[in-house]
Amino acid sequence: YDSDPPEFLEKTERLLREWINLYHSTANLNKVFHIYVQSMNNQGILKTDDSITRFFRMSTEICVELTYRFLSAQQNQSNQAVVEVRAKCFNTLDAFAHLIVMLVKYSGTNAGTASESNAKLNLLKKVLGIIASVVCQDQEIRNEQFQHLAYYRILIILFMELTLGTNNLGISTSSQSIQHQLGFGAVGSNHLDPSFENIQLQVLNAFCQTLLILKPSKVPSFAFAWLDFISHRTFMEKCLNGPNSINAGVLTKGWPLYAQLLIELIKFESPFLRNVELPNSVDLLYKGTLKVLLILLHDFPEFLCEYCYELCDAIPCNAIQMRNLVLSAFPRNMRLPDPFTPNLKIDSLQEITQPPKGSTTTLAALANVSFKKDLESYLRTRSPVTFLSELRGYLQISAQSQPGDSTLYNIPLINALVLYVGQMAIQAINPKNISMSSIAHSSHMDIFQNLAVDLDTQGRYLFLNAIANQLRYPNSHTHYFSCALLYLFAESNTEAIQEQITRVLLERLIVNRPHPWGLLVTFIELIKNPSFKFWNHEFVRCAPEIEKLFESVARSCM
Amino acid sequence: PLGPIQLPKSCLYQLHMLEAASRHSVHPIDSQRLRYKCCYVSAETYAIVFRPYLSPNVCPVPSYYPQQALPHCDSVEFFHRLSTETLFFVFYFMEGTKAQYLAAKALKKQSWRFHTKYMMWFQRHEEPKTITDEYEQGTYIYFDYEKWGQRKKEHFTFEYRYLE
Amino acid sequence: LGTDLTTLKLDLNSQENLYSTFPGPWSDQPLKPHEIDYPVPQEYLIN
Repeated sequence: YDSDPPEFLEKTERLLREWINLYHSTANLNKVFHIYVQSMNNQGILKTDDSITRFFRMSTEICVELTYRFLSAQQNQSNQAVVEVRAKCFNTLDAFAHLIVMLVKYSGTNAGTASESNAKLNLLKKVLGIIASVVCQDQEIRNEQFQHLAYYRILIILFMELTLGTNNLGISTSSQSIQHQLGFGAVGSNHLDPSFENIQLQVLNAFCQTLLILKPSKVPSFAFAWLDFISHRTFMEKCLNGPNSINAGVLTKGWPLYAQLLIELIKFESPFLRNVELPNSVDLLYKGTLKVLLILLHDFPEFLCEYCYELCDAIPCNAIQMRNLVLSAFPRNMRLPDPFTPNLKIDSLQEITQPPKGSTTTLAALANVSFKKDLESYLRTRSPVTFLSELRGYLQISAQSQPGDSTLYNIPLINALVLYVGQMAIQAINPKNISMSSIAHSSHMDIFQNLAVDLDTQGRYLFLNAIANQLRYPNSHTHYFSCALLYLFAESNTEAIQEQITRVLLERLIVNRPHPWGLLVTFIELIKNPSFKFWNHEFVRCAPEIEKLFESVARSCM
Repeated sequence: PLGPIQLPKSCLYQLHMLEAASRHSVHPIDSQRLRYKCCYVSAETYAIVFRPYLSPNVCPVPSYYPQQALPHCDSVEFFHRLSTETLFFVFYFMEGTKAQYLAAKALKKQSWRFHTKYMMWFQRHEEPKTITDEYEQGTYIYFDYEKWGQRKKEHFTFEYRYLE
Repeated sequence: LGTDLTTLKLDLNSQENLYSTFPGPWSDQPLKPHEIDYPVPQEYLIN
């Protein structure tokens, strides 16, 4: 930026100050806006793409500097002081944000045409990109002193104003000639909103892309504001409750955008969550994330159902409660029978024949693996016979690829393999006939039994986890994988496997609620059904509290 | 069985920045619009009912005012139990919010009607004298925001076209 | 293990949706009506 001409900065400061005064002193901004745009143009601000970029970047930096100055002058941390300083900052930040809003809304000519919408969208993307780059640069320069406030405020006000759909600024267009001359739209009083209405999804996408640029793994200093943004009611409303919401049977277009952001957040936390002791800041962020997941579980369970596989791939294995929370989601119109009901006949439930949502979209991890062809051939014809012995090698990764992480396996690949084999098994059996006997002696069960025997403790843990991740609400996957897990328990010839199956289930049960329905019914079946001889095993008595726990669960369901 | 992992250098850097960021916590008002008009008036009745709503400029109120939001104060039933004057206060000073919406609903339940052309609320005080399909003439009570009280108006012309 | 999620101050038994009054991850007080934007009729925007 050393090529910034000094006079340009001066012009920018003057224009910005002029606008802030106008913003706070004029009842109807519309009347003065076109004159202001005229003065921008007279100053050469709108002449070239570069000058527009420079103006926004400098304006952003000026607002940011001012905010830092106010914040540093803040006397104490009392709520009153915090609120007052922020109010002062917002005077400037909100005015700047509303200038962007008006420029975006007014940009473009030929009302109602695609070119007009594109002009609006392009300007918006440009400005968002500029703000994001200033954030990144600020974090590099200020490091620990970086503060989110200015950026977060500008972005969230932009989002609220540009996605609300109603014209909150009392804008009506007049003096069309000047605007037309400036390349700004100038038609009847409503022209702003319809052309903006039809690009709402692109506007939402533009903000989501900006959030991806500012994602916690890239800008950790912005992480808390970032989470606050994606949990803001207007953002959730737009992403998750959009016009095509699930109620109309069509997924809302904002879901994949929101899922991507959520997964980025969990991926960022994952390495820290892998260790038991959480640093305070991570614990704070983690708790915030749990709150957001709880809201999703309560308000948008179908969303969690839809993206449960990708979320489970991102959630580290030992963040059990977080994973349980995701797996506990079930469609709102579904009634779950109490898993503790004596003599509950799962296979008599009507939903048990239906596959869960989202399962068709998630096998990207398998799409281009080298052994896909062998896998399919083995499932079909149990050949090549060497496939089973080679499978473990396919699932392992070299220690070098994840320095510091002792995980030797490709967890998303294991998850995808288990899901795929299960789906193929269900197809082969026909969902109506899933039972302990129908799932046995198939090439699918060969693969599962081979993995149970051939993998080492860590590998087997991940494999059993992949199966346990399927124990969710009543559906054909829950039913099949519940039978598969119990079958592995019953048929295993070493107690170590039976103990590990029990451990995988147990660690999901002893964590605080919620617990997925399928997990509960599977565990209850395991301890209740005498054919599994569960109580004959030594590991049931490995510790007094464990034994007590088993007995209490048994009491409650027998 | 996976055991702990050693955080790579990139994670340590992220953690360092995250720790610093946690010292500049996000405040709820960071993502709320500032409502200037709402804040500078703090009539007694308003303070009694909505003390926690005052943001961002928190007005000092006597300590015996309720310090916590009253339960269910975001429900329609709660608004139905508020006095008319309080409802007008909320309607006028909390524009564009759910509170204004709920106040409008409650006022309608008290047979107040909003007159868009005159930006006022009115209530029919007695049977109209003359009714045509264009208008009706009668005596009405309307709320005067300036004098903050209700006034009776004779022969007020009520035009259907503007009835919301 | 884990935390008691009911202590996160979210009314999980609420019939209403939670996100529309969610004040953000770091505040416990659900938003009150006057803090929530609402698409009221244009005529209502008097000020």
